[in-house]
Amino acid sequence: KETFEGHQVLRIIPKNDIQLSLIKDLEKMIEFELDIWMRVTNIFSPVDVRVPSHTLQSFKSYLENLNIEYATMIENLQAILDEEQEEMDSAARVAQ
Amino acid sequence: PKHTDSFDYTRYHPINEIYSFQNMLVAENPNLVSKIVIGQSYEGRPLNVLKFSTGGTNHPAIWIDTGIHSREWVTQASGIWFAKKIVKEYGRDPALTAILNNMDIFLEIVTNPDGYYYTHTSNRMWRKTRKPNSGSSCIGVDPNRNWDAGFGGPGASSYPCSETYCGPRAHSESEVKSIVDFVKSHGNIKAFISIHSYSQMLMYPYGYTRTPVKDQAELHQLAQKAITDLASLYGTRYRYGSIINTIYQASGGTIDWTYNQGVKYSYTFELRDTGRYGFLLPANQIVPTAEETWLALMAIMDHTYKNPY
Repeated sequence: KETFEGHQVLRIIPKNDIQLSLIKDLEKMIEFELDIWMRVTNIFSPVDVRVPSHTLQSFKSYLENLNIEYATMIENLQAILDEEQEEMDSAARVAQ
Repeated sequence: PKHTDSFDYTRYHPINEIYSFQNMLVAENPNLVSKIVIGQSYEGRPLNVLKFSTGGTNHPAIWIDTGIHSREWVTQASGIWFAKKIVKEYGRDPALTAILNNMDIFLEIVTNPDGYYYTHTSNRMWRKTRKPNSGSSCIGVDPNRNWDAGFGGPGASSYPCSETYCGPRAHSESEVKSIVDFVKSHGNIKAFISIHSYSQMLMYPYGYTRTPVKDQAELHQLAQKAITDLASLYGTRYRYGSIINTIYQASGGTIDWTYNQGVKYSYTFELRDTGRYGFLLPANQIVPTAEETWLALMAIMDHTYKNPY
């Protein structure tokens, strides 16, 4: 089972056309192994990206070098998945 | 549970529990609900569609699907809730009773069963189908880019490893082709509603072109009514408009194809939330999400019933 320990979901908000096209290009940059949750639309519309833990630092530096601001939407994806799984397991136990 | 009354609508369920829910609902309501298998997924799972009908032949119909993107769990969970709601309200809610006395409703809850099973067993983040792509080590096609409407255009990827891979050709995925064949053979579907998450949006065609649809004014006005009804319950705010203007350019999309087939009332929802949890919406928000979405669905179904074409 694939786990997501340390994966983060970042929210990026393009501030101008240059940033918009740079963010559009992210999808093709397979070295970061990004999973685009909410695709780029237009300026000031949020883009949500899941970033694996092993590319997180390099991806953040990439954004910072381009002066693209981001916020962390989900600190550790696995933690939320564990909660979800626990909820399903406990509800299933109650049912049994 | 031995009855859909004791089924737990407040939590997420694996695929076998959804299948048994569907069978129970049919068994409990033989005069209203039947199950149609419109095809098989790549891995051989049945593509189950619940048919809600009060009889008659080839009634005009409304189609609702959830879960075409498997990781969007709140949509399948809402689909289960909708199925039970229809059964509970028929004969009680005058608006729904009038609709069902004259129209059929088709509800496909697990539209991408292979992907949904995979989110429970291997990768919670899986979105696509699970068919291998020849010539690539990457699996799966985005079933919402595989339709013959601007297929392969901008807004989809031709790279098999991409989450928005459109597939080798339009309708290459059995999960998509089965719906295509059903819509064409039925021939009397008047509304088609495909439900996704997340972002809180209600959209109508087109996604593959900026050309406005000929019914834009009516679809826009109905969308506004629908999201107003939705917001009346918990204040959940939705954006609405055409796909390309509201979210992004997307080619090969479901409702672009259905609209081009003549299904005027073609809509797609993006349910909760706006990004606090994204696809991982906590289970305690399933029922509130389904309840508010139901109000928007009723607005669209009521309008469809009252505006035959």
